[in-house]
Amino acid sequence: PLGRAPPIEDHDKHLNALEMALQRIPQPMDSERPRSYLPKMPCTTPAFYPQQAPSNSDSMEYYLRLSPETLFFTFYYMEGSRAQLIAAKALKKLSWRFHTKYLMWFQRHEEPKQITDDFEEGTYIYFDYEKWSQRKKEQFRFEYRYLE
Amino acid sequence: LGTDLTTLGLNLNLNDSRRHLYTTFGGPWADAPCRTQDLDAKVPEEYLTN
Amino acid sequence: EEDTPEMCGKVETILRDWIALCYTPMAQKEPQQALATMIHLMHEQGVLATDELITRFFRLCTELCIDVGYRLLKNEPAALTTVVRQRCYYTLDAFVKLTCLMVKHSDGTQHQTKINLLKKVLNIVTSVLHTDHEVMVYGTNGHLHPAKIVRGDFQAMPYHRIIIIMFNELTTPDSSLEPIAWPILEAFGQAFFILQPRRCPGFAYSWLDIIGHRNVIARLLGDSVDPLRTSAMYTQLLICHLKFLAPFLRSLEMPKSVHQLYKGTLRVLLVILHDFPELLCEYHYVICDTIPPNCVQLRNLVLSAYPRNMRLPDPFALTYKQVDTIPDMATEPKMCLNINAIMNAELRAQLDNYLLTRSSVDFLQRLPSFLTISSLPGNKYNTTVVNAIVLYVGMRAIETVNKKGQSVNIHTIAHSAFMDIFQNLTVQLDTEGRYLVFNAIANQLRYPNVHTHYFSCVFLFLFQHADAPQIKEQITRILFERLVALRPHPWGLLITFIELITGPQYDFWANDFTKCAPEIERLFQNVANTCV
Repeated sequence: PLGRAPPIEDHDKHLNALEMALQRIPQPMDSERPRSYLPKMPCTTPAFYPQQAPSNSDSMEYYLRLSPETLFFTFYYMEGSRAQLIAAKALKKLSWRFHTKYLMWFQRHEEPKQITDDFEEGTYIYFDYEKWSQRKKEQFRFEYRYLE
Repeated sequence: LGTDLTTLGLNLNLNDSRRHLYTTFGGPWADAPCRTQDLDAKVPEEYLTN
Repeated sequence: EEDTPEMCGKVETILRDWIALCYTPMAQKEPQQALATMIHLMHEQGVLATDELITRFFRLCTELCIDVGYRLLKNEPAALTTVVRQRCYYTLDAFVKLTCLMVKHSDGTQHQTKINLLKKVLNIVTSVLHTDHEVMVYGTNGHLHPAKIVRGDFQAMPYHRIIIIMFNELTTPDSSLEPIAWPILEAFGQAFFILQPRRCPGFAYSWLDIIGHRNVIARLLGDSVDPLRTSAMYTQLLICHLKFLAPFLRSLEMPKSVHQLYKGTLRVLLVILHDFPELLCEYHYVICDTIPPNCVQLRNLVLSAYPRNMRLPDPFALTYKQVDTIPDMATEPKMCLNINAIMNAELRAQLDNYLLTRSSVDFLQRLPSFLTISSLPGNKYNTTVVNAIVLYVGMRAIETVNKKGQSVNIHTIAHSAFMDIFQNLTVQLDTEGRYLVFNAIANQLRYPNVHTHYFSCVFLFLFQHADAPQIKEQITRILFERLVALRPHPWGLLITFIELITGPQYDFWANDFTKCAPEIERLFQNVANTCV
């Protein structure tokens, strides 16, 4: 009901500047920490792919439904993120334990043959991040000083 | 008549109204909230394996 | 003074050495040690000898980093954008890291030294940006050294990166910075203010990206060290942004660039409404003062806010009599506003005199002149003064009712000096002026509180006692256009409109304007069906 207002003094200047700036609108990565080991590479996916994460994907319940390998990927390749934290918690719930010297996750394959105050020894499954597979290690001594 | 504000990509889930939107807000140009892997978290130093 | 080639060379060497050092595992594990190495080098090179040299050092560093960004981004093909941007970040992040370490570890526990250094760096970054912006966007070339490369269009990204990464780094909880947490935020707030869109429109998208960043919202509103000051600062920044956007929205100029900025603004405000509604509650007056009258949904967004601990009664399940008895309807809303400062002293004095004595009819006749600024249609009145008079008179009216030991209702607010003001303005002003007055009244229809109650009664009273049908039509229009817009809708707006269309004393449906066109009639029926 008031009709159009007359343009302000710097109107055209501001609009031109805005039009130019629209070509270079900020990207999400501009305010994110860079990841040198696996740089993010945005890809356009087909429209029928889900374009958003599921709404409950920020929960422990969701992560507990993921396979251990997915959890390992999240742990090693999403460092310093909330995803890594939840993946680590989920792995612990699945009885995996992080070895702070070898930087690998271990799980008892059977009840340890020996348990002391300082270590336990027996057969373990561990996830080898270099070979990217689970492997078995017999007569392994897991020193508790390296237990995360 | 304005914009349907439920189409701006913010999770306005009324059942979860106690959760803050800002913690996962992807910014004014994002069509969706941040994914879990995009959110920085303080992790134990040993987790920084790379 | 011009920068000497020697100085430029020293700074470049230092920056290169730092970049080579700061990404090594040693430096990442022992950053203070890495800093010590660099400080030693910088002392050797003499760049820290005086305050002037320190300033020059940081300015040359900034310009070097920006230059790197421009060179890399200049000819980027779209496919390499991610790679190119990451290469930019490599240099920018290193510079930010050096700066932040120097701020954190400078001069032991001398906190003022740290703040002074931060302010210096932010000053430098903002002035380099501003100069660059002036040259690149507007083509002026006041101070740029001729030897600098000609860059082409303004690139906001390097500045954006420096500012947001520096903010994240220096506002992360850190025991060494805790004593100066507020001065750090204040310094950044100043920098944001200097870079506001009205000063650097080419930086507008980056600016809103920064203000709307989850970490900025967290530090200023979420887990703030000084909530009173940080929320005031954040509101000020929102207002700066709205002041930039307002002329485009008011003149209905919505090319893609403005539309994108508007959409981003809606997102940020929606987050604030959801997570920090109290901010919009407490500052609604100053925010709405900035929003053009035709921005209905934007304004509704602000006015729909209500305190998180409040449960709103269902507006569709209440009678107005019940509304009168809601305890919250007698409560003063919390407002961060000095009511005595919202209009000039002379007008206030005359208004006070009339409200006290109710004797100067001459004042009532002259009142419109206080509001008028031009004869240009659409721009005749000072909206800020209109809003101020309406709120001021309303608040004084409520005070008076309460002093008499009464509660606000349609009978206690009638036939008073305060209602004279509203009725007089309604009758004396033209359509445009009346629209603004009614807008100002409708801006107080919010969550249950005494202002909502009072101004709801004012609308109902004015409607009931209007001599001319165009006054009833305009009141209806003001309410209706706010209701027909997409959600959200303020609670007070709903209860007022519901009462208007259902109260037999208003005889609403007998008015011709409800049937002036088939589409309007249908629209009214739809809204009425939703409301009743």
